[in-house]
Amino acid sequence: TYNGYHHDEL
Amino acid sequence: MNIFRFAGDMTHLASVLVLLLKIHTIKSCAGISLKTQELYALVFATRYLDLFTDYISLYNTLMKLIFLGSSFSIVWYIRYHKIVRRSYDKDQDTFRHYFLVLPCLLLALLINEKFTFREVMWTFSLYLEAVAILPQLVLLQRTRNIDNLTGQYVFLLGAYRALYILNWIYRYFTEPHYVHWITWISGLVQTLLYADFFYYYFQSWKNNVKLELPA
Repeated sequence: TYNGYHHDEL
Repeated sequence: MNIFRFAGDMTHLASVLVLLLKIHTIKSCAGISLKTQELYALVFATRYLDLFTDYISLYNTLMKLIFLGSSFSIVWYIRYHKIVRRSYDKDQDTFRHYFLVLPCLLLALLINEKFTFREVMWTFSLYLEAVAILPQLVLLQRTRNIDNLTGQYVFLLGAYRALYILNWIYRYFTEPHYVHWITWISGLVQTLLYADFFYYYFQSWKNNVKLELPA
């Protein structure tokens, strides 16, 4: 994950 | 990435391109709600805050730039382009869209996955996108003859989120721990708001008649 940020959708 | 999500992104891209095509080629925004376009610009601005901080993939970054660029340029065209702005029907596009922004922000502060600035902004963008189409749907009901491009634009915009729902179902069954209730519920509400439009759009396509929404 990206420093806790896990939104990989548009 | 799965086929449903890719199809959803392509449908979303197509909706934006149809709208840009309409505005850029025939220099008209007749039947298009500026308020919905402004809400969408705000949706992308608050959802893609991680554009420069988190690199997910070239595809992801590219699409974010396209959606940001197109939504803001569409707002610019309708507001400031000397020819396009003349076809904007501000007397009909009267939905008080500011009344949508605040409740979505308050709800995002209350119901979110993590109480951080970026996560609240991301959640706000989800709630706002769910209702962003309302000014456009209201305008369509007031605009008697809906031109093909406008009808196609709204149809594609609704279809993209319906495809995303299939993507979420697919990811739920294929990826462990993939659970995002907030995304799923706001995406479902968003798609349901198009339900009656889809019905009349399908009827007009089946009977080969002009698309008209009942007042």
